[in-house]
Amino acid sequence: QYKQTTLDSYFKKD
Amino acid sequence: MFKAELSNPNILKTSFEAISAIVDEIQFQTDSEGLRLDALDRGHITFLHLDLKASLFDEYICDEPEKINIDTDEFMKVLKRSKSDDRVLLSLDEGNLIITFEGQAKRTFKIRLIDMEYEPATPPAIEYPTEFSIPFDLFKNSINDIDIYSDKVSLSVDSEKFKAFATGEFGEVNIEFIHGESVKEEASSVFSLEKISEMLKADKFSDNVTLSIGNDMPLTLSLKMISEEGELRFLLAPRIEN
Repeated sequence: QYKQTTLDSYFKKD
Repeated sequence: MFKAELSNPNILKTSFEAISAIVDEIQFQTDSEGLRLDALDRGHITFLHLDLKASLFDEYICDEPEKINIDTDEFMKVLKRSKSDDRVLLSLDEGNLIITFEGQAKRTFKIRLIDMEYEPATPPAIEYPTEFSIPFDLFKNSINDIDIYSDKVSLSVDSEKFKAFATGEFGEVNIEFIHGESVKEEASSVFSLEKISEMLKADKFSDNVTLSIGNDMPLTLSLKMISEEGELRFLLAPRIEN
């Protein structure tokens, strides 16, 4: 089964 | 003062066919360099970036940077009323974006500016193992082929070929295209077909699509005008195996 991921980890601020 | 004039409405129209399918509201940011927008959808699955350089416009005036917040459906409704040979003028008054179509008649529409719920996201820089271009029509056709079988598609690339693959209850489909580009690594990820289809609504922006694929990484899909005066770029989060 596949689950949809989000982009949240790519938008994390340092 | 902000004023931008285009000799036809097609770039805006095709861009917002996709943008209005993905996000409800956007913020145009204008300055002397041109007009830009960055937006992330509510589910944080698709990010989009539009960049239209000042030189793309027949006339472009922007004395000081402006932030123009609008509802994308309302803007699309107006753009749909344009004719392909209309000139388009964008300007602002107190509280409205003014869109004027000049053709047989001069037609002026106003859209109320809105308060944004979210600040526009800044595009992340992602390092990819691959980047290659394929014809837009070929990619769109592949997605339509896949749609017979599945709601998701596996996109992969190696040094020779770009491949799209899907399997479903009643069969499977495999598309291969020799890309002729310099790709040194192999990469493969799975994506929602529906989300890719939303991006491909911008089908008159560019004849080619540039794709960047990694392994279980977001897809970057970029449409660039030949003149490099305009770019519409998307980032799509992958589906990954549980």
